[in-house]
Amino acid sequence: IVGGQPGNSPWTVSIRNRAGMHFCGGSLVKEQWVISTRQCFSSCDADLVGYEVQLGTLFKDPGPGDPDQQTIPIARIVCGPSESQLVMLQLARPATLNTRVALICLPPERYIVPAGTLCEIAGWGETRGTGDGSMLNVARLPVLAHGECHAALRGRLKESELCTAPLRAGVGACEGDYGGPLACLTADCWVLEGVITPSRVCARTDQPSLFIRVSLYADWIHKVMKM
Amino acid sequence: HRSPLNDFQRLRATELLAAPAAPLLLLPEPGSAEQCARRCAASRTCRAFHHDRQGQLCQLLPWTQHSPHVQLQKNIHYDLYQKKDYLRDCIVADGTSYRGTRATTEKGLRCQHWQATTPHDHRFLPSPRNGLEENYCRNPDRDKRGPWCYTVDPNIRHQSCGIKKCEDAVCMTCNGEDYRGTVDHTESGTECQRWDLQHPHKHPYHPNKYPDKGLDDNYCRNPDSSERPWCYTTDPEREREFCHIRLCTEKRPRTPNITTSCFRGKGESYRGRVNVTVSGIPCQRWDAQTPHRHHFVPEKYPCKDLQENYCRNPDGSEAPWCFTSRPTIRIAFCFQIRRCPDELDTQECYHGRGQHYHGHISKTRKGITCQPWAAQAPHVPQISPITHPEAHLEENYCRNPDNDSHGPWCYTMDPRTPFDYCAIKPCSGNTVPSILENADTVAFEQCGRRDERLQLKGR
Repeated sequence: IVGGQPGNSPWTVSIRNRAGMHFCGGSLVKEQWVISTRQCFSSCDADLVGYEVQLGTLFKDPGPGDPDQQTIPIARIVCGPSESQLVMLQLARPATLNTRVALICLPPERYIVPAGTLCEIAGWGETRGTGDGSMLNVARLPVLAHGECHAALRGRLKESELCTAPLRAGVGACEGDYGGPLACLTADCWVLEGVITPSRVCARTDQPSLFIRVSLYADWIHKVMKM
Repeated sequence: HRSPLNDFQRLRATELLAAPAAPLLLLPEPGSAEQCARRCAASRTCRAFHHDRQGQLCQLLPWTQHSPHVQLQKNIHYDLYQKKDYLRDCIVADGTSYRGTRATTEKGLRCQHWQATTPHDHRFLPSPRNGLEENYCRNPDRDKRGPWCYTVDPNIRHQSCGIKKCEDAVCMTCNGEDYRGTVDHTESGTECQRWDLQHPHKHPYHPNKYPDKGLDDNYCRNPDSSERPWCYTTDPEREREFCHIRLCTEKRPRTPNITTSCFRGKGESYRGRVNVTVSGIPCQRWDAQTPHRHHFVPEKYPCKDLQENYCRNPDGSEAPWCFTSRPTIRIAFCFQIRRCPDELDTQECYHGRGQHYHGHISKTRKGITCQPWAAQAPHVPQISPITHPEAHLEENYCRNPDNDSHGPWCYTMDPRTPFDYCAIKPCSGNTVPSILENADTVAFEQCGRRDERLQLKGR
């Protein structure tokens, strides 16, 4: 996260490969389900033996003594509808919810988050020197109206995407944050409105940031968890 | 510090089934796999043993899978350990320990039974200890040329069998990541440690954790994309060492399915020219050691195409990556490279949400065959012709009985994939409007709440 600061985002998880290295973020939407992005995974039937999610700690690589850390193996990957670029990861066992680990809400189906809503992104990714890369960083971004964004991107905005406004200070996601949440405050609850996907440049000051619009896939998410 | 298991080859979840006529004389005894191996090595007749991991029991066996009237069978309760010497079809050192079943000479002559003294009389007679069985090639007198036998040709008394050395039997391509031969000594001759043991050296490469790296027994392997196969050694003073494996001389295999404008899977076949990270930092050249020292030297990885400073994936990481030109960032994934589409082409399209699609497509977008709607396996359906009689759930054709906004779907025949969308696309100009613009009508339960004080403290 560029332009953020250490903070608490109890639904943000770190996804780690067999070497225990953090390589992408994710969001805990049910005790046993995490949402991330397809871009981070080699295939929809990848063998994820040895891959894990880490929750409940603010540190990217916590010491063994961190009392709240939970590390849970990933049991299965389910790819979302074709254009969604989303995946759901089923954990081998449910996460334990506490002050450090919480569920993020899912938006109603096809809900459009109003422009100007207070949102934030979170992750352990690259800070480009603007923060402490060993900690979870959180940055606030305001939602940009669909039409405005569509115009700013010269008509290249898809219906499956949502935008946040560029900030002159350069705030945004970067390497290692992909798959993490764009969480927006709605009715006093934090809702997973977007998922961070790679863009050509981090924290642009001259263009909106794009996220996958989760509400478009809320029915698929519920269906996967039900099935 | 060598484990007695070093002499054994393990087959997981497998048992040896012998013909009923051969009763097992020994009853199972308690013990770890290593204790079993020690007992088997001490026994004159034992050639293999079953190890019941759960019950910690072992059953010594006087035969192997190469013995007559014996066959392998899946059995999740046992791991089968067989003495390597009886399984190998190659030799170590001069082959005096060879116990394979080859019975012809290098010129193709049949071997004379050791028990027989015609056509050639001799003094190497079988005993319970010397392994002179049937008419198999053996090396009872440490002949430098390896195992030999008397021949059935009266004019040719004995001949070498020409059995290859193990280190030459199986060659390796590229950096040997796919090598699956049975060399189990390092280039200095030190014996390798088993991958499934943590002594004398603790290590992260557990066979269960890396199922695709072939980390069998104590054979040389290359799980971390080093320049060639290696192993942890049984010498406490030397943690790991390369092995000497012959490089295949025939033409280097072509890298399959090369892509340049996108990447497939982990991107190991990506050969495009993207040379910056997502955040726009130029990549470091692979043939440079600054600002980051590394071992991926292009000359040592000829198959990985480590040209210039292009994003590549020489080590099986999650995606193409590079060392960056910024001293503070050692590596970065090049996730901005697009993934190649990996779905089937679609012949048909559907209108709206496809609720009225009644075509005959019965494959998912990944090409998996659909499960019949009326079937109960591999997935027990929540939606069936009984629960949705009006939905035309015929055969295993793609349908949309629950008005899924992403189109027709089906349960699949892949046990790991309960359902998936089908190889059918929405007809063009077919969008479903988005709704719910004001937040007042929205309510949430048991989610999205956190201790905001923690947020403020930020510590």
